[in-house]
Amino acid sequence: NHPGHSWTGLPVIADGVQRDKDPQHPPGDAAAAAATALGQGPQDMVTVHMLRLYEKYSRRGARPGGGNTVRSFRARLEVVDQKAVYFFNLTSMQDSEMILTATFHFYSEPPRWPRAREMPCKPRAKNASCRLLPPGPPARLHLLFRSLSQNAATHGLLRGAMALAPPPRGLWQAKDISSIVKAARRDGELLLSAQLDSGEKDLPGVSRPSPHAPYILVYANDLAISEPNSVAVTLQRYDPFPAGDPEPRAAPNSSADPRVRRAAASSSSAQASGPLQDNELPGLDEMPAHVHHAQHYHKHEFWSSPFRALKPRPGRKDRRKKGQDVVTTSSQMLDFDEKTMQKARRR
Amino acid sequence: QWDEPRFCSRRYLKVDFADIGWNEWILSPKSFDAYYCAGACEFPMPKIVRPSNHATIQSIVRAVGIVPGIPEPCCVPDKMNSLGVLFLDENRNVVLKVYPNMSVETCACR
Repeated sequence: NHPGHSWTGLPVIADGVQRDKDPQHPPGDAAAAAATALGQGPQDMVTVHMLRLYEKYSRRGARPGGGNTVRSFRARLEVVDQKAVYFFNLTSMQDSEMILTATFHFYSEPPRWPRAREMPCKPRAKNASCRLLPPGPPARLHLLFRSLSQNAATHGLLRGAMALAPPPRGLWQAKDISSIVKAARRDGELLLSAQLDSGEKDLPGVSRPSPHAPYILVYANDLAISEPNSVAVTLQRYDPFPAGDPEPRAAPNSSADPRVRRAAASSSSAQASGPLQDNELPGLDEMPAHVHHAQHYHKHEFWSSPFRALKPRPGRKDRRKKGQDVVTTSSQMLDFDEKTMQKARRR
Repeated sequence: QWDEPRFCSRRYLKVDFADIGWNEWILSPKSFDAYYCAGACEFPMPKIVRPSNHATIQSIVRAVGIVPGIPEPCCVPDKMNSLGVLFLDENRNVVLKVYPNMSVETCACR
């Protein structure tokens, strides 16, 4: 584990990346946008940290942590056996994200120096002033990491423990937990817990979420980010067309759009009358009377089936003159002169 | 828009994430200059459209009319830039991703 880098400014990763100079002043209006989007006050340190990384990338193109992705994970605070335990849900990490570095950022409260121990003065030593023993060393801070799978009820598998010398005053620290996060992910245990144990009973108010809640940053290289449509995978959360629009091929009557329904209505009434009237070939009504009389055909009998196989056209010489259309009783096929056929085709 | 050059070139386009409904989870940037490519790639192509060898041949074949139906080469992005986006994931954790090919630097006929 890296020696604890402690500094007054913003926490940065403990593996030597240059530090952020100015303390808690978040960059630009992005912080305000982030605060409103998150419904958090600007004091949310993880957001400020991420904004700092974003500004650094945007200004200098410095790839964060050498990769193309930084994921932050906020802590969910629970009290287990009267101890404050922070839980981190790492399930939003994508399989294509190769972890480069993971860091745990936490705020060390200023050490509560134990009161100087008062020794009873010895009655016989008159002039000896009642000396006060110097206070004992401040309690050391222990950091315990456990990982558990989503539905495990246990405390989880101990993944790492660190003993930290308490800093001279309250400030943010960062610890490299890359090996812990990689091992937990390898074992499919994407729920991580961190317990900051200073050996003392946690104060009753500890279960209150504090602006100093710890957080985890995971620096990764997303191998899928160069795929053609990688931006849609993570940013396109729904179709650009709001749900509820009927499918274009849905039954027209179900559409909300009156025009569509009206148009659909008109085409279906056309269908109701059936194709015969519309597709009647011209000349059928003008058939010479004798033909009608002789055969007593009704119109629809000419069309035994809606789809007639096309008959090869008779050669020019044996085509009948205009007006002599005789329906040969032998075949149901109708022969029309060229002009009629042209009109029909045009129709 | 009207004084845009006829030939394939980069045109200005600013994308506002609010226009495409992503602004609820994108913290930064709120908008960015994406640009786009448009214009002719017809024979003879000027150097500025940086045609590939294939595009040059295709435009000649089309101009000569050897093979009917051959289209003009396409005016497409050539050099592109990345964009860092800060957004909230499904668990409302803040994520920074650097997406490649998000804005057009130069266009060319291909």
